[in-house]
Amino acid sequence: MLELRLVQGGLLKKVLDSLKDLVNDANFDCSATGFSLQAMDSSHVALVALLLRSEGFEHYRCDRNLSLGMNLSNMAKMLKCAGNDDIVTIKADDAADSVTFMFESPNQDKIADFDMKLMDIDSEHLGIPEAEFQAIVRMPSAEFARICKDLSTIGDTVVISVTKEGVKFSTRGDIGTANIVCRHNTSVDKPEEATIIEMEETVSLTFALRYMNSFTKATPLANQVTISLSSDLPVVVEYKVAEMGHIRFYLAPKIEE
Amino acid sequence: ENVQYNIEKYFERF
Repeated sequence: MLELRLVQGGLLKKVLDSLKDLVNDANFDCSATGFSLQAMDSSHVALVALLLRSEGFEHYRCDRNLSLGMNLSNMAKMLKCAGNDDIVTIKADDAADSVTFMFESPNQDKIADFDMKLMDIDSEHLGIPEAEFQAIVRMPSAEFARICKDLSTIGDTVVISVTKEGVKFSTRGDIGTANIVCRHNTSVDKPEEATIIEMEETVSLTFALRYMNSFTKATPLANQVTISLSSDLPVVVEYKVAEMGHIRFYLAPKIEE
Repeated sequence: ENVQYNIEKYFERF
């Protein structure tokens, strides 16, 4: 038996909106730790890892580890029917072939339940080793989204370079080139407006903008995004999900051969 | 020309 009650149901809507264009079908894994997902995009270039810790739910019952295979586009359709302020409860029996989403309005005057068919999905997990990063950039998530969107109108790839000067996002295309530099800046009114650059070594990596733009669908989840870079390793683009977890996108770099 | 490897090149399956 699985029963997860999330008071901030709107968070789950935002999580699905950030995943559904990247991944078609995925297994949601439920354990005592929390509600999690690991999935690759269809071309196996990017990987997404979601964790919503059990403590973040108002009620979390998971009698035994359970894997729920869902079509994310269909799940997003169901969750769109919930109000942004609704309380969302996810329910499933141990051997169930469906999952129930229950939506309660904040003042309890409307209660809805939606039943969605589950799928059998063959998926293997990848072990993600702990890595020491050469550079970690924390910046406003809306700014990062704006940069990715702007650069993708000019080129297909972005070179992200971190030096003492700051973090530089560069692209080139048929019409010309573009460079955007963001400097370390903590002299801001609100902490979420800060750009914090921690650099052990200079690093410069190239990535497909199409994927970066897809990751920025998670922007409504968090005011800040963390971009972790190391030579020849996938970049990690992380958004916090309130105080209860995170969504991490990993993208393999394009390597000169 | 840059080469795009799959993510599996970096992370092991288990």
